[in-house]
Amino acid sequence: LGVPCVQIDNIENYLNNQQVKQYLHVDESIQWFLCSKQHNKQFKYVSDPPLVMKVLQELLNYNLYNILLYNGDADSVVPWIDTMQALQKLQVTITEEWRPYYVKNNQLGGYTQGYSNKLRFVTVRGAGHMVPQNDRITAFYLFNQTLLGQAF
Amino acid sequence: LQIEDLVTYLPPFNMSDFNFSIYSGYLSITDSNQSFHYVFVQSQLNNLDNNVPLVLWLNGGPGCSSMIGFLQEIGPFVFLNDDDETLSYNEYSWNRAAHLLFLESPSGVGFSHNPLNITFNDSQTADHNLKVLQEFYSNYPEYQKNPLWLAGESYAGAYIPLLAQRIKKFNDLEVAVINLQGMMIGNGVTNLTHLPISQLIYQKQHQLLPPTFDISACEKNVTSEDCEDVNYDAWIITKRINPYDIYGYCYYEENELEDEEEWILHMKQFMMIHNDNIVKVTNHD
Repeated sequence: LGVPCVQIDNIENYLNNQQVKQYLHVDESIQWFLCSKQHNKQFKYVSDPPLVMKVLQELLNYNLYNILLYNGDADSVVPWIDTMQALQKLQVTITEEWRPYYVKNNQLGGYTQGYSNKLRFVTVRGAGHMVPQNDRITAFYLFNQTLLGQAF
Repeated sequence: LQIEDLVTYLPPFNMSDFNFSIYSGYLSITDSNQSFHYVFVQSQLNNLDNNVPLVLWLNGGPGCSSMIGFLQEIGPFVFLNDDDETLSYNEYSWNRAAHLLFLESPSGVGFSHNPLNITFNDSQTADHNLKVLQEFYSNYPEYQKNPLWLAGESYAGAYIPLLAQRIKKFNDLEVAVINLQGMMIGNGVTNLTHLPISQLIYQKQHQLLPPTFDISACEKNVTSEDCEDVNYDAWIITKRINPYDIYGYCYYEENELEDEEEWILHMKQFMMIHNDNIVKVTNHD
């Protein structure tokens, strides 16, 4: 069904401008599309859902990597409840109860829950699928705090 | 550094006006003809500091271009508003805190080349992404020691864990390790099997579907024909709502409105079937 309702005319026009292609050193004969699956019939992809969950569990078991799963809570394509459902299937324990966090003059940024094995879940209040586009301030805040290993 | 890939001008910005550089070009896998377009954005922090993280960003799909991440989401120059025709400086660019590597993957996506027309899967994409990352390090060895983070959204929920797993296995075998620290996944697809049910539950919870709309067929069996019917009805009803941002604007092309009459007919049929809900549906509409 493609990516309904999303405005991409500007980026499509920009990236298909021949001069921009030259500046980016890309093949000028390639027409840029947002998603190949919708525009290029030769592009085919087969997904393996059980494999992804298995690998996610494997990574958690190593207990080596910090993993942040965040969801804009106004997205109905990959809703935050779907991530919650995945979290319930993973073998992790809750280490910090569901709580609000605050950004931008102490306003509610969303909610977060801590898990064992360096895993954290965060919602971003009012943001859609493209969180950094919908709420630049909160997205950068979460990103920076995570890189620095600091709480939010 | 790959001088030939240095971006000197990104309309309307002259890169000499900034304290960081952007590189754009191709990274190739040696054992195939596939080449992957990448954009590497240096951090605004000290470029010589090996403690500055390197973030590999992947948009989802599968098959969607990471240029969305670069020019709409986390890059230094973005279309700030939906209707903007020119790029603006992004005050909240993630390169304020890290180097950013945008990769168009798998090949055949965005500006990347896929001359083989192969069918991709999650495992193969992960293998290719590891090879491309190694190619990046061979071209930009000064970033090999920097802490690496994998980030992305949507179907990158599948791409990222699998790439992380490949990196772990590579590190277990090789002396020269990739300094992977962590990953950040936004609205990530972790399991396509239960995603349709989550979508329906979410739509009901947010009153995008009528209160009495019955999704039990999908809760029982997501692959059943009854569930297909439920999904179709839900699709018809929510067709004018931006699914990616339910409170946001829904943009349509002129030609997408040609099916207006068909849509209205479907809505009427739906309301006839569920006529006890007509009033509620109308109110919500």
